[in-house]
Amino acid sequence: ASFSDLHDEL
Amino acid sequence: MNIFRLLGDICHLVAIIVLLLKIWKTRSCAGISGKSQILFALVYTTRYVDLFFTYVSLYNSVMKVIFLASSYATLYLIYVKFKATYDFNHDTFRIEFLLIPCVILSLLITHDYSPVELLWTFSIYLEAVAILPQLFMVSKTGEAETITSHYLFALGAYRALYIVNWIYRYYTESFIDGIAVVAGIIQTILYADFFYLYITKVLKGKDFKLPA
Repeated sequence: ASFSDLHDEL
Repeated sequence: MNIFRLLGDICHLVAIIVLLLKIWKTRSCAGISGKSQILFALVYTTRYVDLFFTYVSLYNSVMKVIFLASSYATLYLIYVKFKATYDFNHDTFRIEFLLIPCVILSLLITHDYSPVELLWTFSIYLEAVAILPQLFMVSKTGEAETITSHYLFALGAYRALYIVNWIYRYYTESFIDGIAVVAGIIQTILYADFFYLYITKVLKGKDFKLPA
């Protein structure tokens, strides 16, 4: 999974 | 997005705004740890580097810009504009004792070794301990202005709400990120005694003073 899929939180 | 995470982000935003307003209105950063604010600016800088090359949502990007801008604005107020009111005698926590272990830990325990992932992991670990210089300063002065205690409460509540968000996401999306959860639990535990004092004192209209 891409970075923004893994880290969609602030 | 879920209600717990939204409430958490709102608490986070409120904390940052309350701090900025406190310093701006009272024209003083007495009782505020500049070192913690340096660490928070570092947390947002290392975590939001993806701001420029990934797009999650308008909300996500707007909040990141607000957090980055307000954390640097706070640093400017503390170390430039109201430098004369900065209580450097009590803001003595050695932040290198936080930075170095976080760098090492982010190299030992991380999802992968791409630069942006390492920066994200470092920011998660650093955020867990970034409040320590501030809590240390409050313990040294033995008290905190009421507005500062509201700032700390909102800041502590934000990550506590994120823990609820992670539980919710685990059961609804089977999504879990062990690094963020463990660091978030440690971060929230660090506020435990402060939460106790805040609820037993400040909410009863008393001053926030540590038992002598």
